[in-house]
Amino acid sequence: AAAAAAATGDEETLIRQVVDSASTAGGSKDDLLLNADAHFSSFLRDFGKNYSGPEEHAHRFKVFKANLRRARRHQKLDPSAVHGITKFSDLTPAEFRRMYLGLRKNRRSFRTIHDAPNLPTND
Amino acid sequence: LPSDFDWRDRGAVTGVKDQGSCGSCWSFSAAAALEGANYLATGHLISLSEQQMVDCDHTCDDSEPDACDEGCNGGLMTTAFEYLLKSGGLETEKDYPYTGTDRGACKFDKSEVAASVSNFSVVSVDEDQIAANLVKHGPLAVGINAVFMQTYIGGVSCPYICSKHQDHGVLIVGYGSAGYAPIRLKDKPYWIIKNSWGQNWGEHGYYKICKGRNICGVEAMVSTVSAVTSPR
Repeated sequence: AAAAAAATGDEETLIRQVVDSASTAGGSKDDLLLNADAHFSSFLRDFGKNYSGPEEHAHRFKVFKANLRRARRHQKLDPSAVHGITKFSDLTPAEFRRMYLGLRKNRRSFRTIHDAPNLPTND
Repeated sequence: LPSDFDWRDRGAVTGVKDQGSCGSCWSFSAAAALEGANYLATGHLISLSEQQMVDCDHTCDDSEPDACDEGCNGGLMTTAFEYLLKSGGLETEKDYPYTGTDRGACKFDKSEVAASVSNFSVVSVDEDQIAANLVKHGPLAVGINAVFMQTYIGGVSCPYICSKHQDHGVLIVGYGSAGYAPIRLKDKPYWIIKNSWGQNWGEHGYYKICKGRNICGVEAMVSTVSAVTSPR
């Protein structure tokens, strides 16, 4: 928690949940992992996913389970949001980046564009 | 500044769109910012074409010719605004619909321009200035690190640790003063962000992220655009 606070510069992050989180939104992620088979079936149905064959299906199930663990980690790091199964749950982080993210690294152009003038923010 | 503000309630935001499996978020962010600016300038909310930028905008960074807007391979909102200044503007979504691929030829027809950029600028890394520019000039194109967005379902995202390296283009449409943060035992302010992954992602296509600490780099790459009052 101290490392997290140092990284974010926010003293509030020193307050850390120490009790069991089973009753919170994040607590359901253990159930997700225990019932990964059933959740994968629901995921395929809900998002209309079809794979090319059993090998691809098995691979995607493996990725899906890894993403359930990832969602659980995100839930712990980001407790005020709800993390879980999304339509991207069968994609590896690299696939997700390649297919859905596309912001180029900001280089000189951003620095040479003129700054917006400061606006009054009181009254 | 108002404590809460949302351009969706004021008619400046079109419905959530879906970029599909194409890294064209930058064009959705730029088009959405111009949609808002055009609404403020003309009073008309018009859905604008992302595909035009995907097909036709190959603007490069002046200093690095290999850093260009490249359809599904990525781009930058500010270079897209430069393209819009030079080309004359954007056609409507209806006239130049989204296909989700960048394999087609550019079919831009200047006579069909529905919204034009008059100016654009960057906003300093200051939450009050971002909020003031949002309220005064309309929704803002921003970059964000999307690592927590792959698993996001709802609520106010406020991760303890998140890289500030932006890899996704989105749109700030408003802010709220009191998103509940149970672990901090207090309410936290947040930005309301329009994404381009369809309505079946996040909170009906929207993302909330806490405001004021440049979480995931959301306050470090902000640009505002203004529109010409009557392009056609």
